[in-house]
Order: sequence, then structure tokens, then C-alpha cells
Amino acid sequence: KSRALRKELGELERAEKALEDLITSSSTQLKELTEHGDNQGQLGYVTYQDIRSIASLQDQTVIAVKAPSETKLEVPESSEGSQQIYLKSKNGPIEVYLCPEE
Amino acid sequence: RTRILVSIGESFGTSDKFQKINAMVNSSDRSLKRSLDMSSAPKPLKRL
Amino acid sequence: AQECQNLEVERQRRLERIKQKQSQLQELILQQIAFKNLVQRNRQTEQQANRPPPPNSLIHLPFIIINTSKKTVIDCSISNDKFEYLFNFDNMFEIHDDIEVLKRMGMACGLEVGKCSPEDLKVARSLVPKALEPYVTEMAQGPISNVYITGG
Repeated sequence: KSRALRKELGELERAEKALEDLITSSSTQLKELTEHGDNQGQLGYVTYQDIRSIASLQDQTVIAVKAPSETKLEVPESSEGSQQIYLKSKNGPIEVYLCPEE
Repeated sequence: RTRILVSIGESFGTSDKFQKINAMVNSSDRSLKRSLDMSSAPKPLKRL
Repeated sequence: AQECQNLEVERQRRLERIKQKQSQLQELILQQIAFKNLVQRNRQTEQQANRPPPPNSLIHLPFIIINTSKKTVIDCSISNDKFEYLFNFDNMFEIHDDIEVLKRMGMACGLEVGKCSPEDLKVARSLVPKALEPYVTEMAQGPISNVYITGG
């Protein structure tokens, strides 16, 4: 049984290593997609119409927030009626848009 | 009081940080509604 | 017997790590397919319209959305330099990132919920490197549970 377990552990180790390599390469490809893939960065956008076409957002007020990297978003737990969201940026202004109705 | 602090603005982050926030907001909303229901429930009348 | 017990513990630990890595890889594959699908769709739309959409009708990734009932009263305080915002809601809200928006738009070909038509699967496979294709095919039926070791 010990020999069989050792053999299986060897296979699992190879499998885990293969997954790690794929995760690393996929993360790198994703980063490249937005940073230097020809004009893909320019084409990486959604329209308000796209957002409005999502069924679960049909009867909702939708606010879109575009923030610089490392912007902090804080939500304190609330026991009263009001809920809060606090945004704090250190690398530039935060853009907030109200998604228009249809 | 607990609070959840996350970083935004990065591309392709993980979305489970927002699932935690939404779960917290949802549960505090439900507990608030439950306490409102209980306080508004009619008190049982005393038997003469 | 003690050695077997130790090996069994190690096996369980490794299986757990593999499971975690599989879900991490699955999320990365979804993000790659969703983003490439979005870029492809926007490129086709712009070529058909012969011009990009008006700048104030779109928002570039990365972004997040906050949605709440239309009855909710939202009070918003903004610092002069727009570095700080404080929102007060009198009702509950939800926060979602851009990838969740793309998934709900169908940009991930339904792979996130394991519902993918043969045509969508073909599109999705074309958007990932060859090493990831077996995973995409498996995701079409549900979460990843295999490991495909390429080469060696």
C-alpha cells in the first residue's frame, strides 16, 4: 500500500506542477491582453446598453465606478438601516457614472 | 464592528471579495428586517 | 502502517491543493475567454458601424458596478479632488466586478455555469491556447475535475 501511495503521490505532484505552470502562463497572457495586445486595450469596453441588457439589473439603479489601481473600497458592517461604501484612491481621481436608463 | 476592505482598480482580479461584501450586506439587511418585524409584531393580549 | 498513514495525509493535502488550483485555472480561463470575446465583438461592431461608439456611452475595463433597488435613496459625498467618495444607501446593494458583468452578458459562452452550446464551445476553444483546450471542453460540462498533463 505504501508503494502504491508513493506512486500516486508522484503523479499528483506532476499534476500539481502542470496546473501551476498553466496558471502562471494564463495569468501572464491575461496581463498581456490588457497591456500590450495591439489595440485590444482600446476594445476592452462595455457599453451602458450592454449593462442595461443584463436581466438581473433591469429594475436596478446601477452605478459604474472606474478607479485607479490600489484604490481602497471599504464596506463597514451595518446594524442600522443605512449601508455605506467608502472609496479612497491614492493614484488619481475616481470616476463614478450613473448608468442611464434604457 | 466588522468591515471589509478590498482593493479595486486592478484588471482581472478575483470576484470572490465582492461575494463576501454582498453576503455581509445581505445578512445585515435581513437581520435588520427581522428585528423590525419582531418589534412591529402585535403583543399578545393579556387574558382577563 | 504509520508510514502509510503519513502518505495518506500527504495525499489528501495534495488533492486539496490540486482542487484549489483547478478552480483558480478555471477562473483564469473564463476571464481570458470573456475578455477576448468582448474585444472580438467590439471590433466587429465598430467595423460594421465604421466608427467607435460615442465615448460617453461606454466604460473601459477594469471597472466595478454597484447596483441597488430603484427605491433606494443614495447619498453621496465626494472630496474636491475626487480621490474620496462616501456612499450612504438606505437599502441593501450589491457590488460586482467587470468580469461578472461580462459573464452575465454571455461573453464567457455559458462556461461559467457549465451550459455551453457546441457553437459556443467552438468559439471558446478558439480563444485559448492549445494547452487549455481540454479544460475548456471539460468546463462545458461543469467544473474542471481533471488534470491534462501535456508533453512528457
